[in-house]
Amino acid sequence: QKWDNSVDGIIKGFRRVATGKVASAVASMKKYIKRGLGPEDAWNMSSVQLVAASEAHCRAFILSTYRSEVDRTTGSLSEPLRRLMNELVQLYAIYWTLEKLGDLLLYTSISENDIRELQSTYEDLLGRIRPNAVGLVDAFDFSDQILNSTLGAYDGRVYERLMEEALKSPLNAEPVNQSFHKYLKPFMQGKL
Amino acid sequence: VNEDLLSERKKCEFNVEELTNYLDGGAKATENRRKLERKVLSTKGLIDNVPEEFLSHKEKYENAVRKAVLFYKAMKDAEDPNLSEQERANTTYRSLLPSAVFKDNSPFTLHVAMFIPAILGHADEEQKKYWMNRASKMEIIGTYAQTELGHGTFIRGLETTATYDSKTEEFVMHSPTLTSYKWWPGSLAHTANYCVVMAHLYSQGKSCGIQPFIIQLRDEETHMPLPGIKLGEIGAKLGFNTVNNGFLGFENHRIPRNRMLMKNAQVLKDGTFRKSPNSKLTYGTMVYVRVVIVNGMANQLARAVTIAVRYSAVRRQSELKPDAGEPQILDFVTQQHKLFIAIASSHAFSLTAKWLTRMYYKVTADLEKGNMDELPELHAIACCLKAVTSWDTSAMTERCRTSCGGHGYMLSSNLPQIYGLVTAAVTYEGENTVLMLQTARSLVKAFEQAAAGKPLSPTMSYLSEKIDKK
Repeated sequence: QKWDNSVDGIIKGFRRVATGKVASAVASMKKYIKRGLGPEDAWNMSSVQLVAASEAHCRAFILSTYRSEVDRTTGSLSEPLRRLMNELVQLYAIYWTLEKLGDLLLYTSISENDIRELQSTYEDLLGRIRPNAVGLVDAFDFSDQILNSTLGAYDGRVYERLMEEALKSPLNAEPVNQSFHKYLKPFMQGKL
Repeated sequence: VNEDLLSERKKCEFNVEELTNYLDGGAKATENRRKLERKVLSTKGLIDNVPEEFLSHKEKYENAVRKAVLFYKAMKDAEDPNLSEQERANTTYRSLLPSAVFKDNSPFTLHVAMFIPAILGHADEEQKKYWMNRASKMEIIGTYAQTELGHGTFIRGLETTATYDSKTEEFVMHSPTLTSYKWWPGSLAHTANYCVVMAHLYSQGKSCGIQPFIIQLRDEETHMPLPGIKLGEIGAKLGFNTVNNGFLGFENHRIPRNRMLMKNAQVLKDGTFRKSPNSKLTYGTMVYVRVVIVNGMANQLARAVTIAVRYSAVRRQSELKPDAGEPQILDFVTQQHKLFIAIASSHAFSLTAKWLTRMYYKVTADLEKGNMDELPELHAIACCLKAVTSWDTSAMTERCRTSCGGHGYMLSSNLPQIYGLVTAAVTYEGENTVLMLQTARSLVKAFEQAAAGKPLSPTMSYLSEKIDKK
């Protein structure tokens, strides 16, 4: 089948990878059984491939569910938000396509040109999402108490918070720690 | 507010509140969640003045117990009695309230997350009435002990024994080896006084498989461990240090017959063992826990990426163009590559968890009617989803941390603690590789069914396409 760079095309591609990996793992088990191994040993010998097949299946499933759930649930959203939700789906699909190129080259008809086009679309998507990045994380709506972080508070007072927290260190409660008199001073003055 | 963040918020092209409502499942759900969070977080003494990391191991636990009691009461007081069950579920679906109060989790977590579900899943009606009454009022604090020092995911390998003595109508609980000691359960060390224990049942000299028992561990007045029960804490870990993980051993400890939870299997007075009509009924609880984990991964990843994106908007570094000044690090495409996938993944996992929840309730309803057709499919997809989402969340949380440079290494950034919480999910509630192999077993079966021209379950139906074409 001809490769298609759309999200639906990518989902089909991931399903072909999963099918190919399951087929390959099954063939591997049969090969080991033919060589005289019992089914349990053949399973163990093929288990690396079996885990890879499960992962491929799961990635195809998450991707298709993400796509279909966004389609199903964003109908009543405003146009800018619906567009952004679809861009995130596309970003997710292309990210994993580029991460799993080896598998896709093995089991689908994806070509060098397709990959170059996907890479370019991916970079374009990053640029389109960039102005909305802070808005996207603000929308998770975590209060500062729930984030519990010097770096992530809503007001962005990062450096002030880092210093405030540092000052809470019990070591900062006194200018000279007792270890100086007990250990460092005698050591440095050769009195040990 | 930092100027860069102000300018980012002005640039935003969509209505942030609209997205928040979408993620919560409606404006009403957002309102309810915020109301709950405001009420609980305003409780005096719940948020630490001194950061937890500066306390000793023992102080951390004691502080966590203090806060657990306050938190439980605050949650009860904040609960809106007028909300329906569905509204209540929506209110807490995205809430990370416990993570705000306990950086390393509550010592009561297992009481709610495992002890109560175990009673609901394994107790018969009479037992359920008695134990749920006590557990829901927090008259007793419980946990769930399955994993042992020598065996975890492989349940049939558990060594703790429960031998029925028909003369006294008691079970004799025993830990025959060091490796049979229960190991890991949260709350077990010094918090819980009751526990659901999974043990290998022997009756009339025969093995009757792994069965659940509810066992009193500590005296209700003095909190001292009962005779024949050895309890302790397992020590410091990468995360979850206030959850009070413990070990438990039995020395021929006797419990009455009615302490075996008998919904799915029974031991009669004379020792006759009645097998469960279908052992698969107990899969439901395991699947439910995995649904919760997938949703938890979505929420924790959202928390990590919120920290990293805001920091990346504030932090300025290097020069993209000569003499143009230091840009926000969020302008570097490598930074966008690291972070935007985490936002998308959080959405993907959250929507997948919602799909999985719907399927779980459908399959559970079918099970009540005796229909188990879709249970294997649910089990297979829940296994791999728990594994892949916890792997991805761990990797992406760690990437969020490193994307904040050296400051992400500070405990005060909270990114190391979030990593500690999420990476634990790779090995708890079924080690990931083992879970992936369980999914693989279903895939191989489906592949062979497809080859034989038989219909496949919806999530695996694509496997037959290639075979059809061949």
